[in-house]
Amino acid sequence: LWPFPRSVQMFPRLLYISAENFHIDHSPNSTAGPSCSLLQEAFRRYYNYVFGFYKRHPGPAKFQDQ
Amino acid sequence: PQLQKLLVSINLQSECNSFPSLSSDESYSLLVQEPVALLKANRVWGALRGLETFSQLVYQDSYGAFTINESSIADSPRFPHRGILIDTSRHYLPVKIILKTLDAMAFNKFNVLHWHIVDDQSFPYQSTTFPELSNKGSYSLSHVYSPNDVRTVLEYARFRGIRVIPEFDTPGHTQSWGKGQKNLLTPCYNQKIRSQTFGPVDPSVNTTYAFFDTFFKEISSVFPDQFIHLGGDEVEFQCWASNPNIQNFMKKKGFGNDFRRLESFYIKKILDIITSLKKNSIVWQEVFDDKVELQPGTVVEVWKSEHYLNELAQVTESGFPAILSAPWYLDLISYGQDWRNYYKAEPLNFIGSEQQKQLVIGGEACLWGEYVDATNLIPRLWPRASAVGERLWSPKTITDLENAYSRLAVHRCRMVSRGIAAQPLFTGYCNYENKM
Repeated sequence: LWPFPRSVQMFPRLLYISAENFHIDHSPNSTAGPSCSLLQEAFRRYYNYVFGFYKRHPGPAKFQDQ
Repeated sequence: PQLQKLLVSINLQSECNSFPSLSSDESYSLLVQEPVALLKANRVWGALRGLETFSQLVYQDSYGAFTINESSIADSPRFPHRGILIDTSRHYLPVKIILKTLDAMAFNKFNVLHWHIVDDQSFPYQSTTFPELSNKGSYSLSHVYSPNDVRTVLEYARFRGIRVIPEFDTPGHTQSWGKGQKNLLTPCYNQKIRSQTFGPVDPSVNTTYAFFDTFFKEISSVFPDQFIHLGGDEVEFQCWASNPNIQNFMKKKGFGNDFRRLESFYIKKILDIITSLKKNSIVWQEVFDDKVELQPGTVVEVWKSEHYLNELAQVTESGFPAILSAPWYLDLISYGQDWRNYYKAEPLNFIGSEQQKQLVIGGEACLWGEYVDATNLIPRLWPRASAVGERLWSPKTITDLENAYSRLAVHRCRMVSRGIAAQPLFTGYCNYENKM
């Protein structure tokens, strides 16, 4: 992590995340909702930062027949 | 076990449609557990910082699967003012590069863009009230920041929780202003004959203050931040001393031959204009050193490398808030791992009371524009500025250089994978390089 947070506890248990089945969303208790474009845009941005590089480089380019 | 969701909860009024400020709450907590992770913050600003942290926790294992450890994080910044200074006068920077810099700032939890927008060399800020300033003072008619460009930068920054503080340095560093605003600068004399050169702003005429009153009215409505940086450094007295009108004015005011008193007179008037606009000022340290009468709450920026800790002690002893940039002049380059020196600089290592130390509100990494344009700004800033970022965000106890090296090397690779051409720290590699 950079910059290092004030307090961090890391546990050994690993969780897997798949790009297809992961969402960033507002909690029902939040005072902000989908009308908050600042957060909506941040959700989109950070989803892309987490998965974007993978999606941009999924493998060798496929050429069409012709 | 899978992580399916990250839920973000804002507890208080979100401030979603506001601009960030010095007192913005950036604290957050993050709990990662199966199947839903929870990010809690009082305001959107904390949520932005927490999203960055969450994104850093996710990594790809050796099979390429995305993985995260169960974890619990509580976080808040050590200092509320964590800035990067860019200089768009000595070299123009395209808006695209400024936006990229804002992205990189968000990756490092910086929250202030100190935009040194004009200087001696050029005046790219397009003023709606005084369009001739950029028409005549910019490098070319296309090397300007239009009102639309400025709005783009402000909104892009707001979406990342970053304040934009413009600097309009006076009375020195104003050569470019003189081209578009007649009679603003002091005409210089050579042995009582008027030369074709001009010195600092002419502090002896009322038209100067009428101009600045109108100009700063515009600036205070264009830039939403509470603070405007007024500069005030490196004022040359030679031209003032040569000018007979200034000499008479000095006599009339009883300043003798002390041009620091003239400078103080001028800056006090400018500070009063800013106060009348209900804004606060930031000034470079000379304004404090030259004993200008400052309004309470004026922030003093300590930039001179000699005895900067003593200077911080003096500024805070006088009751003024301070920001530190002296140890973080990133335009200075050297061979080797200079990030370590930036990392080791501790802003509160001066002798002073707890109250004094609380007046140090943060710091700024400065990248001046000599030798820096769009081709090398990003690699010169990052990851060197990251070292400053951690010093200003993380607790005082986070100082271990070896540990920092390992984390910063990974962080640098992360920045590169996100499109920031950050320079390598030393030797090594990034995981994704075989896929590029």
